[in-house]
Amino acid sequence: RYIVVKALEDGVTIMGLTRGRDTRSHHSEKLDRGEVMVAQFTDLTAAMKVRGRAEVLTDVGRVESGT
Amino acid sequence: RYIVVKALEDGVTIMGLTRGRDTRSHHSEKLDRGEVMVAQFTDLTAAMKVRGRAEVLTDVGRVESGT
Amino acid sequence: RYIVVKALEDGVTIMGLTRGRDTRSHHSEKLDRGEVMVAQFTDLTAAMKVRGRAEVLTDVGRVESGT
Amino acid sequence: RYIVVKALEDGVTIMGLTRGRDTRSHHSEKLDRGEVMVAQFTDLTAAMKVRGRAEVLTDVGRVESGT
Amino acid sequence: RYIVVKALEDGVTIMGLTRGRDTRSHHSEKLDRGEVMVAQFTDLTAAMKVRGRAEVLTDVGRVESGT
Amino acid sequence: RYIVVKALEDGVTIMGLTRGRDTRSHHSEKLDRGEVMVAQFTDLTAAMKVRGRAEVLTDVGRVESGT
Amino acid sequence: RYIVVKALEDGVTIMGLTRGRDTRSHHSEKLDRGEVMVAQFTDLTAAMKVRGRAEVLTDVGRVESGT
Amino acid sequence: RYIVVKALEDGVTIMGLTRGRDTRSHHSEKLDRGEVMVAQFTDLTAAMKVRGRAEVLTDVGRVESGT
Amino acid sequence: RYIVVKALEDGVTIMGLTRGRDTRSHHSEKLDRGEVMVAQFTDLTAAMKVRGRAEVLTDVGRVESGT
Amino acid sequence: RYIVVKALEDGVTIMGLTRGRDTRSHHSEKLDRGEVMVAQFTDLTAAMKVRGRAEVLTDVGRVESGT
Amino acid sequence: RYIVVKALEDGVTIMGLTRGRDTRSHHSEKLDRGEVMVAQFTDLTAAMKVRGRAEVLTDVGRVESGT
Ligand SMILES: N[C@@H](Cc1c[nH]c2ccccc12)C(=O)O
Ligand SMILES: N[C@@H](Cc1c[nH]c2ccccc12)C(=O)O
Ligand SMILES: N[C@@H](Cc1c[nH]c2ccccc12)C(=O)O
Ligand SMILES: N[C@@H](Cc1c[nH]c2ccccc12)C(=O)O
Ligand SMILES: N[C@@H](Cc1c[nH]c2ccccc12)C(=O)O
Ligand SMILES: N[C@@H](Cc1c[nH]c2ccccc12)C(=O)O
Ligand SMILES: N[C@@H](Cc1c[nH]c2ccccc12)C(=O)O
Ligand SMILES: N[C@@H](Cc1c[nH]c2ccccc12)C(=O)O
Ligand SMILES: N[C@@H](Cc1c[nH]c2ccccc12)C(=O)O
Ligand SMILES: N[C@@H](Cc1c[nH]c2ccccc12)C(=O)O
Ligand SMILES: N[C@@H](Cc1c[nH]c2ccccc12)C(=O)O
Repeated sequence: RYIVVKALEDGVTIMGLTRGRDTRSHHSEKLDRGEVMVAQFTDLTAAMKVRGRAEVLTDVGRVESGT
Repeated sequence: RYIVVKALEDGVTIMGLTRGRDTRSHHSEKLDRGEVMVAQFTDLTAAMKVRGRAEVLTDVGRVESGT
Repeated sequence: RYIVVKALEDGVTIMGLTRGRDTRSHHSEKLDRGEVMVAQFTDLTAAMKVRGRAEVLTDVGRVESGT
Repeated sequence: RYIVVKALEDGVTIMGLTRGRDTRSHHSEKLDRGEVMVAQFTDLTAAMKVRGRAEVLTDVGRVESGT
Repeated sequence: RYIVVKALEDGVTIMGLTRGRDTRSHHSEKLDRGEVMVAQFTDLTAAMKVRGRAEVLTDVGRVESGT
Repeated sequence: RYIVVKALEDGVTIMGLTRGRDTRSHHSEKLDRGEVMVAQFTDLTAAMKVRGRAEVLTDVGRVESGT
Repeated sequence: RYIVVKALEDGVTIMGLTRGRDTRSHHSEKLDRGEVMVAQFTDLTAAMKVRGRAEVLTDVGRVESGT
Repeated sequence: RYIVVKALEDGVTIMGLTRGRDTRSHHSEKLDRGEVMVAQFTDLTAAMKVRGRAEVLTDVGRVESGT
Repeated sequence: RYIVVKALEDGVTIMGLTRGRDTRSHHSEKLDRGEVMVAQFTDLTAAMKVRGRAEVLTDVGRVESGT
Repeated sequence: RYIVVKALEDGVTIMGLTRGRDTRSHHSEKLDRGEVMVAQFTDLTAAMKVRGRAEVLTDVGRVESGT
Repeated sequence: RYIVVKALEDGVTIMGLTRGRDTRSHHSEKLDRGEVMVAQFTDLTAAMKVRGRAEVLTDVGRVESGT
């Protein structure tokens, strides 16, 4: 399963949060305006956080992040 | 399976509650306004609690948390 | 599989009932107005009971608990 | 697979009937008006019976029990 | 997989018929008017018979038994 | 997988035909008017035959047997 | 997976054709007008042939056999 | 998975083509007008060919063979 | 999974291309006008090519080959 | 899973790109106008590239390649 | 599972990001205007990034990358 994030501004970040006992960020991908990231849930990534203005498409619906 | 939470105000919290005999919070993620978290159910997380004003999207429907 | 409960008043409780020979409450989560809980069925939890005024969303439909 | 029962009056009962050679009630849960129970089929429970006035939601449709 | 039976009169019976070489009734559940039974197919039950006036809901459609 | 048969007259019969090298009737269930039978395909039953006037509901559609 | 055949005249036949190297008829079931047969594909039956006027319902659509 | 072929004229043929290194016809079934054949893909049959005027129903759509 | 090809002219060819390191044609089936071929993907066939005017039906849509 | 490519001009190419550590083209199939290729993802092919004017049908939608 | 990318300008890049502890680009495919790439998630590729103006089709929706 994956999500799609399209940056609507520069400096959007998608953080991957670890699976297991610890919940920390293992990676933070920076997207500039117009860039699209398609990111799966994996053995490593059990949660994700999106900061900045972006379109976020998922199986359970679409939201716009940012203000 | 995962849910999507978009914070509509600062200080929204998503708590992960443990799977198994005990039901305690193993992690509390704080979201500021506009931030989006996409969080799976895992071997560790069997329930989640959302506090604060947020859009919560799930397979069984969408609700708005907070007052 | 999980359900979503959004408390419409303070003091809503979601009880997890045990799987197996015995049917007793292993945990009772209290929700204040506006709080949202997303709770799975697990090896431990084979039934749930909701008390108080709340929106309950499930795969088989939506009901409002409470009076 | 589970069903949802919302009690429309006090004293609604949901009986779990045993799986296997014998068909007897292993548990009878009492619900007061407004309470909602979400109950799975399990290794123990192969049938359920609802008495009293209640909304019963299932994968194969919705009925109202009671008179 | 299960069916739902809502008794529309007193004395409705739901018979479970055995799986395997023999086809006999292993159990006959009696329902009074308004009572609802939700009954699975199991290792024991490969067919069911409903007598009396009742609403019968299944994956392949809904019928009313009785005359 | 199962079918539903509702007898529209007395003396409706549902025959279970054997799985395997031989195709013979291993059981013939008689239904009187209004009775409903819900019958699975099993290790024993690979085909069924319905005689008499009845509503027959299946995954692939509904027919009325009889004349 | 199964098909449903409802005979619209007397003497309708449903032949089961063998699975494997050989394709021969292992059984021919005769249906009189109004009789309904529900027949699975099995380890033995990999194809079926219907002769005579009948309604044939399948997962991929409905046809009327015969002339 | 199977297909349905209804012959719209006499002498329609359904050829089963072999699975594996070789692609040859292992069987050719002749259908007369009005006859219906329901034929699976099997360990032996990886392709089929229909000659003559017939209705061909499949999971991916319906065509009429012949001219 | 399979595709359906109906030849709209004589001399339509359906080539099966090999699975694995090599991509060559292992078989080329010729269809005359009106003939229908139903062809699976197999351990041997990982791609197919259609030449000539034909209706090509697949899970992902329908196209007409040829000019 | 497979895609369908219909060449709308001569000289359309469908390249299969390797699965694994390396991403190189293992095969480039040339299509002339009107030819249709149906190509699976395989142990060898984890990505494909289409050059030239063609209709490309996939599970996630349809696009036209080329200019 | 795969995505489809159609380049709407020259020099569109699709980067494959590694699965596992490290999140780095293992391959960057360049597409010129009109070229279409269909790219799976694999044991190697757990995320992808698209730069430049392109149509991006996925199971969770369609977006246009670039500005
Ligand atoms: N480490 C956590 C990450 C996580 C997933 N879902 C969550 C919900 C809330 C808090 C943390 C999480 C886990 O594996 O479960
Ligand atoms: N520890 C509990 C968490 C839980 C899941 N669903 C619940 C419903 C109610 C109360 C607790 C729970 C369990 O594993 O089952
Ligand atoms: N302990 C019971 C809990 C339960 C599930 N579904 C029920 C329905 C009715 C009563 C009890 C139950 C069981 O494992 O099955
Ligand atoms: N003990 C029975 C319970 C049951 C399930 N479905 C039924 C239908 C009718 C009567 C009893 C049942 C069984 O395991 O099968
Ligand atoms: N004992 C039979 C019960 C049964 C199931 N489906 C039927 C249809 C007709 C007659 C009997 C049956 C069996 O296991 O198969
Ligand atoms: N004994 C046959 C029963 C059967 C199933 N489908 C059929 C179709 C036609 C004739 C017989 C059958 C079998 O196991 O396959
Ligand atoms: N014996 C053949 C029966 C068959 C199935 N589908 C067919 C299509 C055409 C001809 C024969 C068949 C087989 O096992 O495959
Ligand atoms: N023997 C071939 C049969 C076949 C299936 N699909 C095809 C498409 C084209 C040509 C031949 C085939 C195989 O097993 O794969
Ligand atoms: N031999 C190739 C066949 C193939 C499948 N899909 C393709 C796409 C493009 C080129 C070749 C192919 C393989 O097994 O993968
Ligand atoms: N060799 C790569 C091929 C690939 C698949 N999806 C991709 C996306 C971008 C770049 C390369 C790829 C892999 O197995 O994963
Ligand atoms: N290496 C990471 C790649 C990844 C997948 N989804 C992500 C979301 C955010 C950041 C990185 C990722 C992983 O295997 O999980």
